[in-house]
Amino acid sequence: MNIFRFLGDLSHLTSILILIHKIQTSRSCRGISYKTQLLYVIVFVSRYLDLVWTYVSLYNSLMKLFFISSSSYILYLIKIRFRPTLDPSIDTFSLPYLIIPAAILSLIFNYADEKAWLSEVLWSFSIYLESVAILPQLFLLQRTGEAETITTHYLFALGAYRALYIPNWIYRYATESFVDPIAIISGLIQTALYADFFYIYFTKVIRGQKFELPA
Amino acid sequence: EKNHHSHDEL
Repeated sequence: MNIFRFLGDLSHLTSILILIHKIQTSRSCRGISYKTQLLYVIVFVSRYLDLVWTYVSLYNSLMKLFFISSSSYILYLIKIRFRPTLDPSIDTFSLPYLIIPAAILSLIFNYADEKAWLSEVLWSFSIYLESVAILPQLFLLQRTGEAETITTHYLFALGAYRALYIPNWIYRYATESFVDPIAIISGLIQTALYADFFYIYFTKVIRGQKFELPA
Repeated sequence: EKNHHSHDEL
């Protein structure tokens, strides 16, 4: 564990707490993509179910439990509790375009060996799917052209999580010769998808302005 | 050298 990874995980955890806070205080899931949240549940379940048969550390297991349960809870809030506030007409990104390529890639590029096939394929699937899971949310943002400030804080914390993993990988390569090409390449793509968002967040939201996309 | 199969990252 190094500082970058720890801050990344903390940022990830914070993003989820911000999102739950936003939905509960506004009693609305306006501006939130159900499809992106559904993808995160798929990502977390396919990657973190290994907590049943793999033990890394107490920290690792607790975080996995947190991510599976909190993302499921968010899905419940959106789909059941505050369902009337959901507007499916703007959340139109097609999920098969993301899930099918991620599934195919995971069958081709994975770390499977004779001992572990399914768990390794599921792991790489979750990594590929995570790297693009934010797209329905960014697409929704693009369509509405603006966002509540709290939603932009959520997106910033979520993007910062994977961005912080990049110095972590550099650090791990330098100190333990650890290289995970699947995670690194997907992580770079995932972070790059936030480039536009980060730009507007830093130039507008941080200065107290409303998040609005240029017309 | 640690291998990537350990998946110790979140």
